Amino acid sequence: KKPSAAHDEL
Amino acid sequence: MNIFRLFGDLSHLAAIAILLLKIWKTRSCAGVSGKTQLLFAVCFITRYIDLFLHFVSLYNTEKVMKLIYISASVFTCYLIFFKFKATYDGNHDSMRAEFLIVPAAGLACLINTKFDAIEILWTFSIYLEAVAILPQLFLISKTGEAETITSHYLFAQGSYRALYILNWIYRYHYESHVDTIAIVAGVVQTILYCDFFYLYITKVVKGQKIVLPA
Repeated sequence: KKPSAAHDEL
Repeated sequence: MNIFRLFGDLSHLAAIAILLLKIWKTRSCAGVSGKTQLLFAVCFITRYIDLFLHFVSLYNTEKVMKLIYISASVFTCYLIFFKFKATYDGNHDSMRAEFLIVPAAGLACLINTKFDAIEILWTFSIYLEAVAILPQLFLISKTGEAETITSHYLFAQGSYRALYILNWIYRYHYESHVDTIAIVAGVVQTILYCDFFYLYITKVVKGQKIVLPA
């Protein structure tokens, strides 16, 4: 599973 | 966006609003840990630092939410340490915040996704948020009780990250998205609330007040 590049959560 | 993250963010907003209302209406911050609120303000500023670096027009709700979190937490600290300073229970708010900030900063330098300034700040913010509620829980254990409104604040604050865990499970399953650092810290953060959740559900829901030791 790919780790998220940008943190897209608050 | 999924239902868990939506309700998580709404629960977080509710917590911030409940605390502000409690302090503003009762004109008192008795039973509220100023240190926890300071740590939350630091978390928001270090996590949303991009808002200050390259200001982007408020074209989406996320930017607005970030600004709301930062301004509300700073305003809450202003109420506690300035406007209603006389009601601040400094004697019981005695957990050393440095014991939380320094390890979080150190760990952020050791365990992170990428060793660059913004990423380290984000990681520090995530680790700090996981333990930021400890001074508040410590204060309640020292005073031996929590006002009902403060219990509601804590329940909303704890539920927000618990809902985020469901969001991460959802995103893992449907979007094969994984943010390990946020997940591990979020689980630790939620575990810290377990004792309180038990008291809240067994007492506050029945209209009783939380008195420690239970």
